[in-house]
Amino acid sequence: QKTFIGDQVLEITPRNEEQVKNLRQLETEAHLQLDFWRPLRTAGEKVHVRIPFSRLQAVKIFLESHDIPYSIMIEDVQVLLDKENEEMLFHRRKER
Amino acid sequence: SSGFDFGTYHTLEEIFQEMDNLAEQYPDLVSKLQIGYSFEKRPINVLKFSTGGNKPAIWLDAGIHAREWVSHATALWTANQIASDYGKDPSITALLDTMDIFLLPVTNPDGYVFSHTENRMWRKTRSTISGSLCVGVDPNRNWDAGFGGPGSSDNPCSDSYHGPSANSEVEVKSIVDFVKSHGEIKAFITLHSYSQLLMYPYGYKCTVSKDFNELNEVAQIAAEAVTSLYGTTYEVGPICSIIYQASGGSIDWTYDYGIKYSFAFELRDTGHYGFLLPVNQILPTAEETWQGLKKIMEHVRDNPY
Repeated sequence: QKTFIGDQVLEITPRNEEQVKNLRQLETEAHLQLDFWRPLRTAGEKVHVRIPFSRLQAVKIFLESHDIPYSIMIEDVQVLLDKENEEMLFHRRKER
Repeated sequence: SSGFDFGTYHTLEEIFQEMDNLAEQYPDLVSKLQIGYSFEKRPINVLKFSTGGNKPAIWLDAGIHAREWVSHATALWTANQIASDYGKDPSITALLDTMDIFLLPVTNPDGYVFSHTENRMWRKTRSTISGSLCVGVDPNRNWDAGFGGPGSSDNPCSDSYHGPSANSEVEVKSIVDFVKSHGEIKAFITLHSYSQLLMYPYGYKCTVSKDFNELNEVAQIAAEAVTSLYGTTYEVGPICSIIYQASGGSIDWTYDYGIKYSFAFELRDTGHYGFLLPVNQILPTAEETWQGLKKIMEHVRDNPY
């Protein structure tokens, strides 16, 4: 099973069209393997992006250097997945 | 009576088993039919709710995007609700005395299994494309509605890859064939997650549909009903203006095909979990969605065309 250890989901809110343009540029960089959970639309609207652990530093530096505001929405995707698995197992035992 | 827990996520086998259980538990109302096979030869199973005869029908589907697990879970809860409400809830009873309901809880079974066993973040089908190492097509970019246009990708490695041709995905074609052969589908509602939206056509173009006013009014009423239970707020509008331009989507095809009441739900994520909505939010999500679904279905029932 693919793991998502250390992957984060960032909530990014571009302030203006220039920042939207910067994010569009980021979106086209295939090597970053960004997974846009909530798509990029216009300035002022939130974008949710899952970023692999290995690309986190590069993306954060990009955002900070362009002064694009962001916050961490999910600290570690794998932690949530492990919890999801545990909950499924718990409920399965309960059903039996 | 099967002891099935609607408040958790389940594997495909467990979902199929529960569909059989529902058909067994309500033999005069519920039956299971297979409308095709997925790319990896899994059955595409639909629940039919019918009080007999061939009536005009409402179509509901969920999980065309594999990782949106709360939509599958909501669909299954909804199936149980429809069955148990018939004969008790006057609104559902009147609906099923007038119309049939078809419900497809797992539209993309290969993707769903893959999301359980290999990659929880999988969205697409699992079809292979000659000449590409990448697998899968976004089945909600594969319908014959502005196919290949803006908001879909021609890169097989993209999560929004539209596929080699419209209806190339057997999961899509099976539904298209079913809708065409049935001939009396009057509403088509698809469940996605997660950004609390209730949308109607169009997505492949940014012009309003000829039924904009009516669809908007119904959607507003439905969204208010959703909010009434737990305060979850929904945004309402055409796909193009409230998400982005997206070509090849299911409800655009159904609408252009003549199914006026075509809607897409993006279910809740009030807690910022995205596609990883905790299991304790499944039941509230299903319950509130049901309020909205009922409003749409009642409108369809009361406004034949």
